[in-house]
Amino acid sequence: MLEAKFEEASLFKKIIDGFKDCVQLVNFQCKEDGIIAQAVDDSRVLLVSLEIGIEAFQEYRCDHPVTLGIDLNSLSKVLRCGNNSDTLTLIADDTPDSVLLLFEDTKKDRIAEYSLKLMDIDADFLKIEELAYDTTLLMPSSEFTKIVRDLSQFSDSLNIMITKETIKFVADGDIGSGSVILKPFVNMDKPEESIKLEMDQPVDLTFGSKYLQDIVKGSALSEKVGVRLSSEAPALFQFDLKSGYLQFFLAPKFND
Amino acid sequence: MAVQPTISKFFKPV
Repeated sequence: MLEAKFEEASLFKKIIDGFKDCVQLVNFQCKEDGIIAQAVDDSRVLLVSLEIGIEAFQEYRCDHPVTLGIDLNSLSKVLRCGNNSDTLTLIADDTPDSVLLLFEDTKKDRIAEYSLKLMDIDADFLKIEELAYDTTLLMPSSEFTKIVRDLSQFSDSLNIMITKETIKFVADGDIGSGSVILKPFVNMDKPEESIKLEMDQPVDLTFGSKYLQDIVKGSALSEKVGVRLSSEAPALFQFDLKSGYLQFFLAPKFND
Repeated sequence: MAVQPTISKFFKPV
């Protein structure tokens, strides 16, 4: 039996909105210690990895591991039926063919219940090993989103260059070019606006703008985005939850 | 020509 209650439906909505545009069919693996999910986009380039720890829930109970194969388009339709401030409880039995979504507005004594049919999704679960990174950047997710959206207008590739003192984003395309340069700094009054940089090696990497535009949709989940870069491995873009995270892995383009 | 590697180049199924 699974019973997973979010204090506010808006959290689960933000999680699903964070990756529903790049993947559609997702197996949610529910276990004693929370819910995890993985999915790769149709072009097999972008890997999404989600972990919702039990601390992110108001109440959580999962007696037996259960996998919920869900079409995110269908799930989004159900999530739109609930109000953001409702509590949301996911309920499934041990061998489910559907999952129940229960929205409760405790102030009005309003209860809405929806059943979503599950799917048998044939997808590999990938082993994500801890990788060695050359550079780790922690910056406001809103700032990162703006840079990606602004520069993506110029080119289908976005270049990220990091040296000890400077973070530089560059796009060069048919209509012209653009660049944004940032410096690490600490804002004591508003720590969430700080930019923190840890650099072992400078990096100069090129990413597909299309994929970065998918990644920044996770920004609603967290004020900060962690960006870990390496010339040898896929970059990791991470949005932290109160307990857990939404991660995107995207390999840089390389010159053939 | 810049090439975009797929994720299977780096991560293998469990």
